Amino acid sequence: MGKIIAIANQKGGVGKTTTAVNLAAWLAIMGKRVLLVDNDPQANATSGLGINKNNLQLSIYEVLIENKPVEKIWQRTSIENLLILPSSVRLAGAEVELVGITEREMLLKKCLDPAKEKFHYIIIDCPPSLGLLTINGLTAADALIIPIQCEYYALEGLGQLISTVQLVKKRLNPALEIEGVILTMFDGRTNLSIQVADEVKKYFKSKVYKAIVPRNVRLSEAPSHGKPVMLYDKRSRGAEVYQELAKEILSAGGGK
Amino acid sequence: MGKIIAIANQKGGVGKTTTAVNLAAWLAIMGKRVLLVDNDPQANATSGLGINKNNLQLSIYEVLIENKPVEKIWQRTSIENLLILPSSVRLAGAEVELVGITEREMLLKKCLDPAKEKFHYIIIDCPPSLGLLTINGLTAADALIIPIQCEYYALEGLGQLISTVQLVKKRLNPALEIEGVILTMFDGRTNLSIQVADEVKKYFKSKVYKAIVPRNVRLSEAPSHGKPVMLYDKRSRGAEVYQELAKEILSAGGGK
Ligand SMILES: Nc1ncnc2c1ncn2[C@@H]1O[C@H](COP(=O)(O)OP(=O)(O)OP(=O)(O)O)[C@@H](O)[C@H]1O
Ligand SMILES: Nc1ncnc2c1ncn2[C@@H]1O[C@H](COP(=O)(O)OP(=O)(O)OP(=O)(O)O)[C@@H](O)[C@H]1O
Ligand SMILES: [Mg+2]
Ligand SMILES: [Mg+2]
Repeated sequence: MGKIIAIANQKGGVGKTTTAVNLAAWLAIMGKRVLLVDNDPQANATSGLGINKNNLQLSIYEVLIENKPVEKIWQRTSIENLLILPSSVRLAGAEVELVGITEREMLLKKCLDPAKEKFHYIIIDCPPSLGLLTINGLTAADALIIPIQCEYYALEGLGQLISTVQLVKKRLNPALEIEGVILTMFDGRTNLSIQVADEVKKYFKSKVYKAIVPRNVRLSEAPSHGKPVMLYDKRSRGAEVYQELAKEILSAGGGK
Repeated sequence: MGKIIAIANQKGGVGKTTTAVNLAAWLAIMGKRVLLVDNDPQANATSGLGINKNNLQLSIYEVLIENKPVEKIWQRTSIENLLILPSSVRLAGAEVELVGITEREMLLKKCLDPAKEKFHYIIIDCPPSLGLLTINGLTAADALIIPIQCEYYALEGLGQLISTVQLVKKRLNPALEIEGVILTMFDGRTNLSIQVADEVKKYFKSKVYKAIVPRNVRLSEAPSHGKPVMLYDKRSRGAEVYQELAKEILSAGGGK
C-alpha cells in the first residue's frame, strides 16, 4: 500500500516544489513507483518535469472539480517509475469553487485513495497558503514533510502551520503525522542560517532530517531545462543532498 | 490625494514583503506620510516593522470582516511618518469567509478610500496567491508594483498574474495600472539571473525599474530585528537600492 506524503508550508518560496520534484525523482530512480501530484495553480512541479502546463486538456482541476478519474489524467515523465498528475491555470479558480462543494476538504483524498495500491509513494506539492487546496493535500496525506527555508520570515509561520495540521488531524485526517522537516537554502556563511537551523532543531528535534539542502544554483537552473536536478547535474551538491533525503525517507520505512 | 500601490505576485518568496516594508520606510523617511497595509495572513510586514502579531486585538481582519474603521486600527511604527495596518492569524480564515459577502472584492477599497487624503502613499503587501485577499488589494489599488525574483519558476507565473490584473481592471478597477516591475534577488554571478532579467526587460520594457535589488543578506537579517533595512544597516547595498527605488517612484510622480 502506497504512502501519501504532502509537502506543505504556507510561506512562499521555501523549496516545496524543489523538494517535491527532486524527492519524487530520486525515489523513482531508486526503483519505487511514484506519483507526483501538482496541487498548486502555479504548476511549477509540472513544468519542473518538462511538461507544458499551457497545452493540458486534463489536469488535477478536472479530478477535483469534474470528478474525472486520476488514472485517465496522470502522465509519464522522463523518469521511468515517475508519473505526474499535472496542474493547470484552471486550478486558480478552485479555491473559490471548492467552497460550495460538500466534503470539499476530502475531494483529493477520495481521488487518490484508489490509486494508493498502484504506487509506493504519492507526493503532493502544495501551494503557498493554508486554503482549501492545501487542506485537501493534508487530508489526503498519511504524512507531511515541511520544508523550512533558513530565513527569519520562514520561522514566523510555523505556529500557524502546526495548528492547521492539528486541526486537520482532529477533524479530517486522524492518521496525519509530521514525517519530517527539511532545512532548505542553508548558507553556512551567514549567522542567520545557522541561528534558524538551530531554532528548528530545538523545536522539531529528531524530526529534522540529517540532510540539509544548501543554497545551490544547480537546483534553480534545473527547472528551466524541465529536469529534476539529478538529470541536469548529477554531481551537484543539490542532487546529492536530495538523494540523501530520499535514502533517509526509505530507511525510516517511509517514516521518521 | 494619496496613491494606493499594491505589491503583488502569486509566486512565493519573491520579495513582496521585503519590497513593501523597505519602500514604505524610505518614502516615510523622505517626508511622505505612508500607510503600510499588511494584507497577508502570514503578517510578515507586521513583524518586519517590529510589531508582535500574536498580541493584536485589532487588525486588518476586523477591518475587512467586521467593518471596523481603519483609523481605529492602524498603529505607529518606529518611523515617524509610517503607520501600519497590521495583520493577524485571524486573516487566514478570511479567504473562505469573504466568499459569502456581497461585493467581497471591494471591501478593502471601501475601507481605504476614506483614508487616501490622510496619506501620500498607501502600500499594500499581498499574500502569495491570486485569491480574494490579493483581488481586494488589486481592486483597492491605483497602481501595482510586481517584484520578480531572478529565477526560472518566478517567470512562469507572470502570465497568470497579468491576466488576473487585466480581469480586475475590466470588471472591478478600471484605474489599475502596472506602475512598475522590480527585479529582486539578482545574483550577477549566475547566468540564470542574467537571463531572467533580460527576459523581464524584453517583456516589460520601460516599466522595469532601474534599481535592481541584489541578493543581500542584510535584507534577510533586518526583519529578525523588527526593522526596515535602513534602520538595521543603512550603508548596506540592500538599503541603498531600496532608496533608489523610492526615488524612482517619487520622481515619476508616483507613476512610471
Ligand atoms: N537549495 C536551493 N538553492 C538554490 N535555489 C533554490 C533552492 N531550492 C529552491 N531554489 C529556488 O528557489 C525558488 C523557490 O523554490 P520553490 O519554488 O521550490 O519554492 P516553493 O516553496 O515551492 O515556492 P511557492 O511557495 O511559490 O510554491 C525557486 O526558484 C527554486 O528554483
Ligand atoms: N534581495 C534579497 N536578498 C536576500 N534575501 C532577501 C532579499 N529579498 C528578500 N529576501 C529574503 O527572502 C525571503 C523571501 O522574501 P519575502 O518574504 O519578502 O518574499 P514574499 O514574496 O513576501 O514571500 P511570500 O510569498 O511568502 O509573501 C525572506 O526571508 C527575505 O528576508
Ligand atoms: Mg511551489
Ligand atoms: Mg510576503
